[in-house]
Amino acid sequence: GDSSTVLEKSHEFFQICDTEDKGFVTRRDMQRLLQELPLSAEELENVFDTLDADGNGFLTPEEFSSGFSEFIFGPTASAATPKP
Amino acid sequence: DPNMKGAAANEGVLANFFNSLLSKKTGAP
Repeated sequence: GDSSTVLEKSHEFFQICDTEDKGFVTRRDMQRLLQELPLSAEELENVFDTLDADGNGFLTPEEFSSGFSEFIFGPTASAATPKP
Repeated sequence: DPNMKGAAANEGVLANFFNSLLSKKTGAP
């Protein structure tokens, strides 16, 4: 169904960020995307901070897909995973 | 409300980010 497609896409995008296949994405990984995406370093920082819900400096696949779902479905769609 | 503005700005940046990834994957010229 649609939701599995979103998960798949989210996974694909996560892999683009996690080039070393660590299982998480750091700020450093994010800055690597400077060469690949038309975003500034500041914007990439912003994206990282927005996605890193618990602010521990690591983006997990869950945090990443939660952010992606919000982008696709809107903020209300993530009501199933409430934030503190 | 400055907080609302910040959230809106972040959403825009997030949309920008995912849109860029989407066009990267679809191989837009």
